[in-house]
Amino acid sequence: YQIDPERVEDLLWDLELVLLEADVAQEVARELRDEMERRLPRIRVDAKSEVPQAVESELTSAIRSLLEGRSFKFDEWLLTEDERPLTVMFVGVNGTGKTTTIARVAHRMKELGFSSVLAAGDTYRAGAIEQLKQHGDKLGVRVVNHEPGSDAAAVAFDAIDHAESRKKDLVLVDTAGRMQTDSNLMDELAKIDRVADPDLTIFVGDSLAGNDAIEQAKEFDKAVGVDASVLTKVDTDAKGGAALSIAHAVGKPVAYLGVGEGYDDLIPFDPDWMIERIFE
Amino acid sequence: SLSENLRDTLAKVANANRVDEDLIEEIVREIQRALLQADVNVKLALQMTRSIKERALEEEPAAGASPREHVIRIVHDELVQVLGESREIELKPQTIMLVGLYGQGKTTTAGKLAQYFQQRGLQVGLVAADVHRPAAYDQLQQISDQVDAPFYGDKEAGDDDAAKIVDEGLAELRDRTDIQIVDTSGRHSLEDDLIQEMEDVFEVADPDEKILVIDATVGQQAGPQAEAFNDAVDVSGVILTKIDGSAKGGGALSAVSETGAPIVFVGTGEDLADIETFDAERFISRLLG
Ligand SMILES: Nc1nc2c(ncn2[C@@H]2O[C@H](COP(=O)(O)OP(=O)(O)OP(=O)(O)O)[C@@H](O)[C@H]2O)c(=O)[nH]1
Ligand SMILES: Nc1nc2c(ncn2[C@@H]2O[C@H](COP(=O)(O)OP(=O)(O)OP(=O)(O)O)[C@@H](O)[C@H]2O)c(=O)[nH]1
Ligand SMILES: [Mg+2]
Ligand SMILES: [Mg+2]
Repeated sequence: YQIDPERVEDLLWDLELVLLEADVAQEVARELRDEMERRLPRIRVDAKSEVPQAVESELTSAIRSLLEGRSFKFDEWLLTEDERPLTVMFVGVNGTGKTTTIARVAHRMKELGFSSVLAAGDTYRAGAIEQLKQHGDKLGVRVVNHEPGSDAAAVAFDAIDHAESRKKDLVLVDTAGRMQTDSNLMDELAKIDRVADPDLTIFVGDSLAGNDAIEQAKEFDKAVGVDASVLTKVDTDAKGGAALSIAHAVGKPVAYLGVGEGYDDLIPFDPDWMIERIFE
Repeated sequence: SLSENLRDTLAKVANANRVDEDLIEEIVREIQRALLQADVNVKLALQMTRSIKERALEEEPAAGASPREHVIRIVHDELVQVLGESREIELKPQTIMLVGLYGQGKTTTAGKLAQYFQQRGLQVGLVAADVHRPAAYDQLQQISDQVDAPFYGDKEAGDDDAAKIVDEGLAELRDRTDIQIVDTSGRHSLEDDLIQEMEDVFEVADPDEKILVIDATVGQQAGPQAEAFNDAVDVSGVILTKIDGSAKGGGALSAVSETGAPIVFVGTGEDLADIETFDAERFISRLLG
C-alpha cells in the first residue's frame, strides 16, 4: 500500500501546520515539508490503516535527523576541558531567563561537585544585581558585582580573577538582556566577550518565542559566537518548536531546557523528549 | 464582424479574470506566508486568509486598483477588524492590575505607566505584588525611585502574601495617589496555584483596568495563554512590549481576539520613557513587512 500521490499535497500541508502550530519557525517547517515530500512516496505498508502511523514515524525520523548531534553535553564538556576556571557567558534578548538559567546551572554544577563564581554582568537593569545576589545567597555561591552602571566587562574580568585565585571550576557571566537589533548594545556585548574571552557562550532563548527565535540566535552568533543554547519556559506548554528552529537553522546544539523557575528545573536536551511534545 | 469583435472582447475579459484570479490566489498565498512568519496564530491566519481570498474574488476592486492593491486593501481591513475599536486608558483615578507570562515586561511597564500618567498631572502609586521572583521588590522599588512615585511592598513577603500586600498597599496608596498600579508575578495557565493567586489579587484589588502584558516575540502560545488570563480576570486592555526588536507581534492579534480587549499601549524600549499609545496603522504595516 502506498500513499495516493493526489493526497500528498494536502498531507504535506497538514504536516507543515502541525509544525507551525508547535512554534517551529517557518523556514524550518518548510525544510521539513520538503524532506517529507521525498520520504512520503517511499512509504509502503500492508494496510491503508497503517498509513498515518507510517507518516508519523517518517516525520519523527526526519526531525530526529535534523536534531542529530544537536545536544550539547555540558556536563561532559566540563569534564573534558582541563582548563580551570572555565568561563561561560550567557547572552540573549530581554526577559528570556538568562539570570534564572545561571542560577540553575550553578545549582546543577554544585550537585555534580563543581564550584562556581557568578559575575553580575547586568549592570544596567533595575534590581538585576540584587536578583543574582539573592540566587547566590540561596545557593551558597559567590557573586562578584560592582556598582550599578559600572562596566560589565570589568565585572567579568574581576570574577574570573577571583575564580582563579580561589581555584573555582566555573565562572558564569550574566549579561543584560538586549535586542539583537540594537547595534550599540551588540557592540557592548562584543566588548564584554573580548575582555572575558569565555570558553563557552550560551544563547538563552525563550521557547514562547515564535519565528523571532532564529533571528535572535543568528545575530548573537554573528556578534559574539554562540556555542550552545538553552531554551527556557518549556514548562509553559510551549511546544518547544523554537528548540528545533534554533538547533537546526542556526546550527547550534541545545544544552538544556528550562522547565520551571526552581533550581532543579533544568534538564539536558533530549531530542526524543522534544519530538514527543510536538506530537502530543 | 460585430459578433467576432464581441467574442474577442469577451474572451479578453474572461482571460483577464483568469489571470487576475490566479494572481489573486498567488498574492493571498504570499499574505498567508507573511502572517505566519509574523507569528499570527495558525488557525487565525488560515481563517483570515480564507476570508481575504473570498472577498478578493467577490468584491469589485476600487477604480484603477491593481490586483495586489485590491488584496492589500482587504487584508488591511481584515486586520483592522481583528484589532477592534481602539481606545486609550483614561486619565482618571483608577486601579490598574498588570498580568502576563514570565519576562514579558510587566514590572518595567508598571514604571512606564507611572511616568506616563505623572507627565499628565496624575499622582501614581506602585504596588509590588510579585512575591516569588528574587529581588522583584528591589526591581520595582528602584523603578519607583526613578519616577519618584510612592511605593508599597514587603521585602520579606512569603509565597502566600500577594493578596495581603495588595490589600494593605491599596489601602495605603488610594488616599494619596490618583492611580495605583499593581504589578504581579509572571505566571502561565498550567499553574493552578498561581492562577488562584491572580484571582485572589484581582478580588482584593477590584481593578478598573486589567491589563495583559505580552511580548512581541510570543508565538503560538499567545492565543491559549490570553484566553486563560481572560477567563481568570476579564482582561480590559493589552500592552504589547518589545516592539523595538525584530518581532512582528502577530501573537498580539490572538491576545486581542481572545480577550476582546484592544491594545492600549506599546513598549518600545527598556527605558521608562519608552511607551507609546498604540498605532494600528504602524502595527499593520510592520506585520505585513
Ligand atoms: N516557567 C518558567 N519560567 C522561567 C523559566 N526560566 C526563566 N523563567 C522566568 O522568566 C522570568 C525572567 O527570567 P530572568 O532570569 O530574569 O530573565 P533574564 O533573561 O535574565 O531577563 P533580563 O536580564 O531582564 O533580560 C522570571 O520570572 C523567571 O522566573 C522557565 O524555564 N520556566
Ligand atoms: N527592549 C525592550 N525591553 C523591554 C521592554 N519592556 C520590558 N523590557 C525588558 O524586558 C525584560 C523583562 O522585563 P520585566 O519588567 O522584568 O518583565 P516581567 O514581566 O515583570 O517579568 P516577570 O516578573 O519575571 O514575569 C527586562 O530586561 C526589561 O528591561 C520593551 O518594550 N523593550
Ligand atoms: Mg537577567
Ligand atoms: Mg516582574
